[in-house]
Amino acid sequence: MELKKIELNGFKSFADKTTIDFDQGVTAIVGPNGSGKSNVIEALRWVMGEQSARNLRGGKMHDVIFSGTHARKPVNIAEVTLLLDNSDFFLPIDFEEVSISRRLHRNGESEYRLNKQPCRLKDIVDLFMDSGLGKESFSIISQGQVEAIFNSKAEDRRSIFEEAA
Amino acid sequence: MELKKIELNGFKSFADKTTIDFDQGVTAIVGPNGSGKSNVIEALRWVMGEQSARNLRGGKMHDVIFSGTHARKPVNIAEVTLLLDNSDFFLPIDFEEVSISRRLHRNGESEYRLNKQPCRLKDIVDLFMDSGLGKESFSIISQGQVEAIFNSKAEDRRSIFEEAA
Amino acid sequence: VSQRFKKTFMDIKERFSQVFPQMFGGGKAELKLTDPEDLLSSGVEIIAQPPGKKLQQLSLLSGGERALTAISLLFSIIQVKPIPFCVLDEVEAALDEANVARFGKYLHTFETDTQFIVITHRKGTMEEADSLYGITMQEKGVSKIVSVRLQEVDMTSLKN
Amino acid sequence: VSQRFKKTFMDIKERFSQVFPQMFGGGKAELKLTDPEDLLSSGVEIIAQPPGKKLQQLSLLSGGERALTAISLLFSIIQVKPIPFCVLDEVEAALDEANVARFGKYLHTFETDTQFIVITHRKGTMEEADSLYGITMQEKGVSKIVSVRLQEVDMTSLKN
Ligand SMILES: Nc1ncnc2c1ncn2[C@@H]1O[C@H](COP(=O)(O)OP(=O)(O)OP(=O)(O)O)[C@@H](O)[C@H]1O
Ligand SMILES: Nc1ncnc2c1ncn2[C@@H]1O[C@H](COP(=O)(O)OP(=O)(O)OP(=O)(O)O)[C@@H](O)[C@H]1O
Ligand SMILES: [Mg+2]
Ligand SMILES: [Mg+2]
Repeated sequence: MELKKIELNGFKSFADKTTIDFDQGVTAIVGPNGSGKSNVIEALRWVMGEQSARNLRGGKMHDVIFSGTHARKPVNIAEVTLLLDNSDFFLPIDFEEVSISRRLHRNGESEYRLNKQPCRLKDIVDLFMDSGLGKESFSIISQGQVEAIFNSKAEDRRSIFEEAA
Repeated sequence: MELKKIELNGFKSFADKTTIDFDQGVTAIVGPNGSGKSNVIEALRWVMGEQSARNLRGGKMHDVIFSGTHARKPVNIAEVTLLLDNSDFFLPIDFEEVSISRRLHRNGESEYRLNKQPCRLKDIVDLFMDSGLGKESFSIISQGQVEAIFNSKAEDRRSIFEEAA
Repeated sequence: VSQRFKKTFMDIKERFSQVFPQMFGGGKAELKLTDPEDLLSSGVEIIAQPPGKKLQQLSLLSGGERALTAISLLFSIIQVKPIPFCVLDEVEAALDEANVARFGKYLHTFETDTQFIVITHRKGTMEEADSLYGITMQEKGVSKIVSVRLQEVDMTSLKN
Repeated sequence: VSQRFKKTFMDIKERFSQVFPQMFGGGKAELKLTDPEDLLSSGVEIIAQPPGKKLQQLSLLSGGERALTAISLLFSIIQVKPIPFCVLDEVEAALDEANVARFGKYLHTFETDTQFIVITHRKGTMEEADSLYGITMQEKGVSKIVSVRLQEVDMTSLKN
């Protein structure tokens, strides 16, 4: 299974539709402080079903919608689409290519799509959870979190091995 | 008031007696990971009267005594001496030069000296506290602690301004 | 369940004892069960010994040594239980140049098993990347993507 | 007491609104009392707006922006209430090169008022130092000091 591309539109500092293609191997994302690199990672978390605004550094979920600058008005919709190559059927869904979309309106309405079909947030969350890419997996290590693996007590660490098991 | 020099002997990774002279202006300390840079900062904290082993990354206070390597035996005493230029009498003590020493034996015995005269830990702690260089001052920002100023709730932050006041 | 936990633990334990010295250029480390008799609730202890040093509690390690130990453990876990992709946001911030070089090279040992997306300011990591994207804010407050060759990387975004 | 708190607060508040744009090359920031009516127990809120961006809660700032805001606040505090020395252990780890350059230069604005001791891996900070000490472990596990000229700095200890 591979990430093929992610499209951000109105998500945090990505006011305009922006696409990042992912190749095999190692992709590095670089840029100055505050340019939006961690925002890309949060877009990935969000489209994979992140339910806590705090895990996206916000107070409320609508903090992810582009809120404008001195020169630009805010927008009313944040949308992220993720395209995955699933030809090994790693994700338990009968498609060789999987597209996942999430949209949030400023009025609070949310829309979720799996291969263009409307679905529930739960469907997206379960898809990743059932394939071992859920919240407890190590698929995303956020900024400042690398040592989180140590901060837990020895007893709490066991959940790492239980998840892996 | 200025730091003139610090001498470490048997303190953490400084097995042998080591002296660092401080000049005016900006002194930079560099070196590879694990070489001992933060240990120097902790030696300064310790000789200024740090009472918590946890603030020195240890479990017990005797964790600051050089514990040996494959090629070297442990030592039984850790000692740090700090020399300060006090010609502006910033420290409330009637000396133009102030020397502070702290010693810890592996058997748990401690010795403290102010200008070569034995004193109590409290005398050292009070000297710095009364001159505004106590625990709440910003004289030492440890590794990973720069954002600590934000992590506190708005109500807790006030203590920063109370200390400064 | 506890059998599966034990097998996974033993596999990760074995890998960790091999990955750590590769990352540190020496030394050793291990994972220990706090209570081997009680597999249902035993915790896991991490013991690390950088090259040439004596075994010490994790708290006494330096900032860079802790980060590299955590990275070694993460890599061990995903070698035992592969995930298709792994995203790392500035995990090597505390490492010096020599350690960044080993970290960067190690990313390639996963070959096609795991796709890595790394956010980094470090030249050493960038040099190991197969592809490089730059994020800029030419218009203040608005992020844009550019695909870059290493030579073109805006030097002001590098950490030197 | 609350008068003294208020005076100190106002002084630091004023300085912070000047230091922040110097560090960020623009933008603005302020300190606000959560309860101006109740000086005895009011908290302090930090509001920061990097250049060109809209005012946002601190949590939405990037890693580097947060570090630089914290550094600006620290510098403001010690300008209002000078301390003779200030020791910084890798406080600029999250900053990109442009921000490190501003940080390094700013250290000199304190001149003889405050002696700075900085632990750093960053070339930009080293270039601003008046004197440089290297710590090495030629004998494994045993630290030694060497006084260095910038050109001699062991490149493996630099963060690039
Ligand atoms: N809803 C939003 N609308 C507009 N801008 C936003 C929004 N949410 C966050 N931002 C901006 O995005 C920026 C943070 O971006 P990000 O954390 O991705 O930076 P970064 O490139 O990771 O930087 P660093 O190298 O410092 O970690 C902040 O300046 C913040 O103001
Ligand atoms: N009591 C002790 N005896 C011997 N060595 C010790 C003792 N306490 C700590 N150390 C060693 O000191 C080293 C840590 O040094 P320090 O934290 O100063 O490194 P550093 O130069 O700041 O590195 P980094 O750049 O990674 O922050 C560790 O390897 C630790 O094992
Ligand atoms: Mg970031
Ligand atoms: Mg350190």
